Amino acid sequence: ISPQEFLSELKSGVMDERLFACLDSLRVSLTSNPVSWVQSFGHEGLGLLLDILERLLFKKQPEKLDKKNQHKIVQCLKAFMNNKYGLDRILGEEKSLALLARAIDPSQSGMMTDVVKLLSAICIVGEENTLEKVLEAITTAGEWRAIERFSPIVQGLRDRSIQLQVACMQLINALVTSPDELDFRLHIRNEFMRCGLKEILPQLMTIRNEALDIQLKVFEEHKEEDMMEF
Amino acid sequence: ENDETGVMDSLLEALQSGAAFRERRK
Repeated sequence: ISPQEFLSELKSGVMDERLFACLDSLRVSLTSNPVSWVQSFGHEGLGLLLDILERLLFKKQPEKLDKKNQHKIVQCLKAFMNNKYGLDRILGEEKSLALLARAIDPSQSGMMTDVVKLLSAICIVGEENTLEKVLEAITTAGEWRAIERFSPIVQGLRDRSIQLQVACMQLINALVTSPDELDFRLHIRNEFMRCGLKEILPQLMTIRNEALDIQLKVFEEHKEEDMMEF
Repeated sequence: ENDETGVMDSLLEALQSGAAFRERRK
């Protein structure tokens, strides 16, 4: 299927099962085709994907299939940014960060795991202003839900899914590690601690899991280094 | 460089192993 065929399908306002089939096929195409194919699709396609994700995320009463489609778009975005072109496009598109932050939803464990990982990667790969944009997007999503901005991430640490717990710890590390200034790092870490991280850390340390151990060790090491610097 | 794929896969691997954070702190 050519990029143009996907574009016309997405533009036609296709929904539900047909949208799911289209997105599933798009994800495979974005993964298996050369970057030139992704570029050809991305020129117009990224905007279309983001528009559909926005519509699904802001739906008042999303149905099960809407949630599946949300997750499928996140997977398409991941495949889209698996090359420098796609990553730069996503980083340059403020709406993409806003929607990814909005998709941090502890009631959708699978999607949240993917979203949180993508945001961690974006924080690490980007410049300092990228981190600020990610934080701004997380803040806006928190304001929209009328909750503390970091509370969905901390809530993810309480989830039964170990993958989500690891991913959330990764995002915390990415947010805390990225600022160049010590004050900024201390501020973000303290905000997470006040938001419930302090209570949950001892519980996380009792879980035997290699991937989680790595993230907890990173968190502790950086905390100690920052305290020394302070 | 623009033809390279696997950028996100490598980043996610580096995050998982902790290498990305060590690199960042250097």
